[in-house]
Amino acid sequence: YALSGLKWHKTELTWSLHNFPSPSRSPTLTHELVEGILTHAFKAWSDAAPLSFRRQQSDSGGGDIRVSFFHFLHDDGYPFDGRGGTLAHAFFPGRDEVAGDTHFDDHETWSYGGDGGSTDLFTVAVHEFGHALGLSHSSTDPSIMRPYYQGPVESIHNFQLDLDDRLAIQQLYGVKSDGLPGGVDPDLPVLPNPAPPKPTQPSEPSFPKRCQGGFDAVANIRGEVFFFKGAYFWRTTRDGSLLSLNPAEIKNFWTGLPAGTDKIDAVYERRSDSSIVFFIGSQYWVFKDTVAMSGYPRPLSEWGMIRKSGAVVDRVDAAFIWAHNGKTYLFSRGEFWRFDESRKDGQVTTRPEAGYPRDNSLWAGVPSNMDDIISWGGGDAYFFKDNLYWVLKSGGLNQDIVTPKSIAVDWLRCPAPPSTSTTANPRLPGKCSCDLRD
Amino acid sequence: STSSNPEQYSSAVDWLGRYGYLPPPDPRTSKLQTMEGIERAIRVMQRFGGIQETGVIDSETLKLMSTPRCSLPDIVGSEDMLKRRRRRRRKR
Repeated sequence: YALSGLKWHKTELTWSLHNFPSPSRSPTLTHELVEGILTHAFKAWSDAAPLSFRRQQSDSGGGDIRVSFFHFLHDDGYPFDGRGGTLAHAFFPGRDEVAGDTHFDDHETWSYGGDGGSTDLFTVAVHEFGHALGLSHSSTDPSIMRPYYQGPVESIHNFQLDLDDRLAIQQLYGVKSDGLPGGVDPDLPVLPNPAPPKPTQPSEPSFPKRCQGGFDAVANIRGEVFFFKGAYFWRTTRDGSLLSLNPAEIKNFWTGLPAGTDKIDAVYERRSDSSIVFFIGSQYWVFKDTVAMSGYPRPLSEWGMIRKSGAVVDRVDAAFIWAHNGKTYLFSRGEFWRFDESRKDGQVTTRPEAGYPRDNSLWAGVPSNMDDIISWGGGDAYFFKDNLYWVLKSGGLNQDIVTPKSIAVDWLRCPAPPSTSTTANPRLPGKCSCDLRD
Repeated sequence: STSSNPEQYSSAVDWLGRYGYLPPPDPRTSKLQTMEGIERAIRVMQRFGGIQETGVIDSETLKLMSTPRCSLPDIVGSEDMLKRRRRRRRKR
């Protein structure tokens, strides 16, 4: 078992029920049944430790453990997610206002017995009350404190906690019979003091503005999108969260690039070994995680990219792996090359496939001189240029009309411009592509 | 490979972070998650969940990740619910 480090410093606890599950979603549960189920769930803990639970009316303040049914956002910072997924949560004991509060997701179909695709309220309530009393999740099987829903118990009237849970609750509150449960003083050792608060740093005005666009490179690395601009980068997670409004300095995060690096041409995560490849000018670096591997930089000419004109490629404008086929694409000055980087004899080959270069214009509907490209979402290709991005659906190459969207608004948490204007087709500046809203 | 199914991979990393197996991301104080770190986190998650420890996001792992569960993290470190709540309250 695992303890949270927090407990109630009393054994006579009060609880209250602030609402009931929606009848439309949990039609089998009457109010009386809900009250009975919750009472039995508390009894599971009071049977194993010298605890007592007395119900209070919700309008009298609610007592120590306040039970509610909520859906989605409910003002505690931990929104529910609809049916399935997360079912409930509870706050550990303490003096905090929310301590002991126990919330159930009202989008679940709660039931007594948990049959027919519903969720058994009793087992989830016993689990959550365990949190409200100070227990964390346990990896032991059997234990009611395992984090995953385990289905209904055989009989709530005869339900008894498993040994793991009994030892945990007795460690905190002692045993009911005479004896010494978990030592003479079941109180936990004092927790270390939290780190002193750090003063808020004002935003550095010299940082490049993320809302202006014009990124040097954009890359999907380990499921996060990195936007490089000058000597800085921003980072967003898959769910669209921007980790900070302020950028981080490239040199403080990516170790091994030359001092004074103030522009990254292109970056991508290599498929075969998950190393990260940086292109700057006529050189490239391979990173293992955030540190450049020894032996780099190496000349870009090693990639064997020869222009149609016969010249050796001296810079890379964009690089990405197309999820559609797993191949690596490098773009330079209006032409692109394709690579198969699957490992052969333990080596990653960096020679372009036959038939390349080809013209960027083959990627219809997007700018031919893009800033960078990534694969994202369900394998779609995202083309970035200035402050706009275009999405080519998975496997698509010839989508004549691809409506661009704002990088600043969609990726970097910038306000939308006050009015919309008709978007130009990047290939035909004089021709407009409109949708219904425009 | 992280590139073969980026959505599935990102979802798994998101899940590992939400339930305490990976540290919370912070561009100023934390490193990029290393492949070794993610593999280690997957192994801990698999051990905690009682399934075979493979270190990769296999079908059993995905199945466990999609099982309905409690919102609280399994690994409670400095980012446990109450402390986050207190910090948010202080900010407010």
